[in-house]
Amino acid sequence: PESADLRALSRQLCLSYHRHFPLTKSKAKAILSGKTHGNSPFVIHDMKSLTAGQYFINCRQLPVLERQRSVLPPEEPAGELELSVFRRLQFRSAEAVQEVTEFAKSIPGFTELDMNDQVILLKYGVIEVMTTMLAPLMNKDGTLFAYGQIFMTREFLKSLRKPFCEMMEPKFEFAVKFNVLELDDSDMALFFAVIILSGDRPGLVNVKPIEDLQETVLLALELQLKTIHPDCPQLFAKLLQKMTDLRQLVADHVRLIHLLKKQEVQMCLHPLLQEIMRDLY
Amino acid sequence: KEKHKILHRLLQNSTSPVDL
Repeated sequence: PESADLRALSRQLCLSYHRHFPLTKSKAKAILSGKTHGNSPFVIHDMKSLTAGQYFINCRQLPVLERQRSVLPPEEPAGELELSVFRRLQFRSAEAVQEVTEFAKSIPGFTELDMNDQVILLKYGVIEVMTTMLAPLMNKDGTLFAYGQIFMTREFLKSLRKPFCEMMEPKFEFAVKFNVLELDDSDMALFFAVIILSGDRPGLVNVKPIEDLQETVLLALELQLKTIHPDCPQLFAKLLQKMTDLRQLVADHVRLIHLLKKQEVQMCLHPLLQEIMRDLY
Repeated sequence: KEKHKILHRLLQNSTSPVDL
């Protein structure tokens, strides 16, 4: 493809990234660096602030309704702190799966792929994309949550009882390293598309068209990184290496969720997440 | 297809919100 076509593809995916994801890297960066002019997130660092923060989240659901989301978190049943945090996290995750799906559909050529292959690409790619999407929301001290309205500290998450305390720590470790790459919104958009279009997922029937699409996105990503980050010639290679780390991270995450399902009597996994994680690794 | 019916629905239906 001509470089003009590749640039057009980058622009298109970046637009789609802004359209489908409520908290982009640039927005998260502004919040985390305190550049939002008096609109800083509510900090959750202990049980007391968690209780206050939950009320705070409920009070600020308006932007969600404005985006015509019909699904709101269910009324919080009384229960253990850890399970309550987990319920909120998985509700947001299910919403994020929908956002990633809409993003995938906007990748040129994706919806023309075999329908079962589209399902497999999403099933395997969605948690990798979501984990990567989490990185800009994090710094070494904590993570943004609830569309950037909440900042939950890493120490608080680590203080939850086992195995809940083990859930976020590997994501922080990944995020701190990933954020060093200093990608911008358009780089992120292309990287997500590369992850989704992985032709080596188990069970794919028609691999060739997937690989062809990925090849084009990879060319666009390489060109873009060379143009935007000329001072870092290794960036493209470094970014591709992250895909290996992501697979391991997701495999560990899924193992942990399966363990939780066995151990926690009260835990109920969201049907969409259940569907994705069943027989995945 | 039955095993991934919500994903199928998400992929096929772009406008109406999916009842989860």
